[in-house]
Amino acid sequence: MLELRLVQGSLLKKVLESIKDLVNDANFDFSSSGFSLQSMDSSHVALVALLLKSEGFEHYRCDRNTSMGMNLGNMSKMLKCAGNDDIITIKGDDGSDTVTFMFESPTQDKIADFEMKLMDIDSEHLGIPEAEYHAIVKMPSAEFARICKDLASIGDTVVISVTKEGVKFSTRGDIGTANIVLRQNTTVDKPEDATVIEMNEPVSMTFALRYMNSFTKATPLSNTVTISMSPDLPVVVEYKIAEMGYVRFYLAPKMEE
Amino acid sequence: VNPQRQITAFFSTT
Repeated sequence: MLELRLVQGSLLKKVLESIKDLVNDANFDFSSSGFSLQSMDSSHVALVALLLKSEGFEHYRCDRNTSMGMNLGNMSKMLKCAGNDDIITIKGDDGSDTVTFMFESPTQDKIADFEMKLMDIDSEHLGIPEAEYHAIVKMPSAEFARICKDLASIGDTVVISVTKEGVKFSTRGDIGTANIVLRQNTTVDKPEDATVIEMNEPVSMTFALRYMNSFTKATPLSNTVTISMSPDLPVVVEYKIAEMGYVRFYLAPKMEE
Repeated sequence: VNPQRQITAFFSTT
């Protein structure tokens, strides 16, 4: 028996919107402490890891660990039928080949249930070791999205370099080059507007902008994004989900020329 | 063009 009631149902809608274009199908792993998902994109270049802890739910019941394979496109279609203010409940029964999403309007005058077919997904689970990163940049998520979008109109790859001067995003393409430098800026009215650079050692790595732009679909989940880099490790682009968990995107670097 | 590496080159299957 599985029953998860999320008062802020829009969070789940936003989570799906942030990952559905990157990953087609994924296993949702439910346990008593929350649910998680880990999946690579079809070309095995990026990996998404999602965690939503049970504390974030108004009601959370998971009698035993269970894994449900879902097509994220289909799940997104169903969740789009929930209003932004709706309470969303996920329900499942042991051994069932379906999952039910229940949507309740805030005033309880409209209740809908959508039953979705589950699927068997044969997916690899990767071990992600704890790492000490050379540099961790925390910045406004909207600014990061803007930079990725702007650079993608010039080139296909971005070089992200962190030095004590700041963080530099560079690209080059047929029409020319672009460099955007952000300096550490903590003298802002709101903490979420700050750019904070923690650097142990300078680092410079190259990534495909197509993936970075896909990650920025998680921007509505969080005002800030954290970018963690070490040479010869995938970059981690993390969007924290308030009080509940995170969506993390891992992207393998390009080889340096 | 910089060749793209894969995630599986960094993280192993559990």
